[in-house]
Amino acid sequence: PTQSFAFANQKGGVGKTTTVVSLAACLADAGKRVLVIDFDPQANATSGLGQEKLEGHSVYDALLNGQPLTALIRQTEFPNLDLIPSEEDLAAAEVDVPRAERFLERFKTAVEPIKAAGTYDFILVDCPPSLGVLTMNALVGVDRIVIALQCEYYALEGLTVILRVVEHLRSSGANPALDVEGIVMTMFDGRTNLAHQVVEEVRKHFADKVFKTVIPRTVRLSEAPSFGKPIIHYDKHSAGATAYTALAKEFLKRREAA
Amino acid sequence: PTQSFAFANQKGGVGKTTTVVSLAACLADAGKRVLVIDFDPQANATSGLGQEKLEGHSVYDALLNGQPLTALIRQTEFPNLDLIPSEEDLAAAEVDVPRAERFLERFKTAVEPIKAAGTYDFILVDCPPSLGVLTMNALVGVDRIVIALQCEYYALEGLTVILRVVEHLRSSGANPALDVEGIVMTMFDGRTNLAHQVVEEVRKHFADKVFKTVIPRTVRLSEAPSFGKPIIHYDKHSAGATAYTALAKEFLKRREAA
Ligand SMILES: Nc1ncnc2c1ncn2[C@@H]1O[C@H](COP(=O)(O)OP(=O)(O)OP(=O)(O)O)[C@@H](O)[C@H]1O
Ligand SMILES: Nc1ncnc2c1ncn2[C@@H]1O[C@H](COP(=O)(O)OP(=O)(O)OP(=O)(O)O)[C@@H](O)[C@H]1O
Ligand SMILES: [Mg+2]
Ligand SMILES: [Mg+2]
Repeated sequence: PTQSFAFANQKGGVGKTTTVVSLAACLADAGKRVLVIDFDPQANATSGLGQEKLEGHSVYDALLNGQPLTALIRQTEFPNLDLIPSEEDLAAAEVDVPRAERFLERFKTAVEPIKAAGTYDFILVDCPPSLGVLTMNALVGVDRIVIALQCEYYALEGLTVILRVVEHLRSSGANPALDVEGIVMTMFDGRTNLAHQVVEEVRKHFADKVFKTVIPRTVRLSEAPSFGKPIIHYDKHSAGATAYTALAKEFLKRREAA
Repeated sequence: PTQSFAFANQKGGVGKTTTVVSLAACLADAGKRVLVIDFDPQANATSGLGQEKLEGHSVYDALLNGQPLTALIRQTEFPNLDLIPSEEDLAAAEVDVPRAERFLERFKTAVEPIKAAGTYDFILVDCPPSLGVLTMNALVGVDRIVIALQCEYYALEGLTVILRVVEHLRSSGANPALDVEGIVMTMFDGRTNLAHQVVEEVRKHFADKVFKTVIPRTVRLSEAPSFGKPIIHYDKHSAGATAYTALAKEFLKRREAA
């Protein structure tokens, strides 16, 4: 069956997009069929996968007018890796979707046929840095959330907020099965005390929910998007590629054990 | 007269809050009377200035019910530096404010009395990473925008979007005087080609709009928030403190020349 994940965190710049793009590429490289859905009007996952942003090519019409999501699916240049792109105008969904009926379930309804068809092993949704209607729709429509967490103080402050939102969506019945798949520590700079303190703090409170693989801050990871390539295709032997490959292995092991 | 600035950019994690907190402290240290207004439900500027987040202590009631903003002003431990704090519940404004009358001008109306009183030389508003109602209210209610721009590819992609929003608010009459005060290049890592390329690209297109002072990526800057202190109070002799002090000087020179 198709398993679906939202990568959400209202704190900005914590590595949500980088984790979606990198992890998706590693899973595809391991032979899994992966669909990335870009839920961010910034459309960084779209350009990170080397795709054009084209007016009207986003989930907007699927959320508002019931246009089938399958019509939006694009193949990327990377085998086993497809994308539903985004573009700037998706931002209007934050204002328009709340006016629609059952506005929290628009994505859940739209993605159902894709899940039922079983075309993909994994669906990864990249969310914008907010807890608005787009992120809420993603969280209601997926099975699990993955939280990218930058090893910095402000990011740590925001963790309880997103966890409370997840708990509320579960207990309110909006998505009774929603659970935290895991917390990925990102942009870890081993030379700083702060990074070690943040990782220690998070592991202390969230123990097994925290992926063992920690993603280091590396220049190659920040360069890859300007070439429209995930890290394993931009620089296969870099520390970033090694880290995300390890994360993908850990992710698969957890999924198989589940 | 009081001059007001919004620090906005929908791209997350580009250094908006760090720039507001650091610049405000440097301006206050130079004898200017400064008010920081935290418009982000994450309330990072509030904790970055060592203040508690307290339920109900945010601009929410001022935007919705016309409660005077002056009632929310707190003195910080730093001379000449006051704060209107934020807290998580401010997030509800994104849904509630659009239902109010003249919803784009709620902040403009609320901040008018503070501007008229002339208590402050500068008002600095820290915005969340989105182009929602809170950021729009900030942009309509201030004189200028300052754009913090991380020296990275995804951040560069988003620059045209925020500039178009500013142009639209100006030409539509929502804020006819709104202009870009400047673009601050942040988290510059001189060891990477990417950073140099991004700075070159931005200077090529935006010339004088780009502040000459470039803020380096430094560990001390990422540590300061965990102590609730702006960089000049956390580590006065650090590269970050030197850079933001230089930025404050440049900022004041531009203002005096204006
Ligand atoms: N491990 C890393 N090492 C170095 N740079 C990184 C790393 N992960 C991400 N980056 C860079 O940091 C910036 C922020 O990452 P990214 O855009 O993936 O975060 P995000 O959470 O998706 O941001 P937003 O909140 O705006 O959606 C990007 O410029 C990205 O290239
Ligand atoms: N020049 C710098 N050097 C090192 N770290 C920095 C620098 N500027 C900011 N940071 C750190 O980078 C992270 C992002 O910065 P900050 O939170 O100020 O960005 P922001 O644009 O306000 O984020 P958001 O979009 O979530 O509001 C923070 O953890 C901050 O401490
Ligand atoms: Mg992103
Ligand atoms: Mg901020």
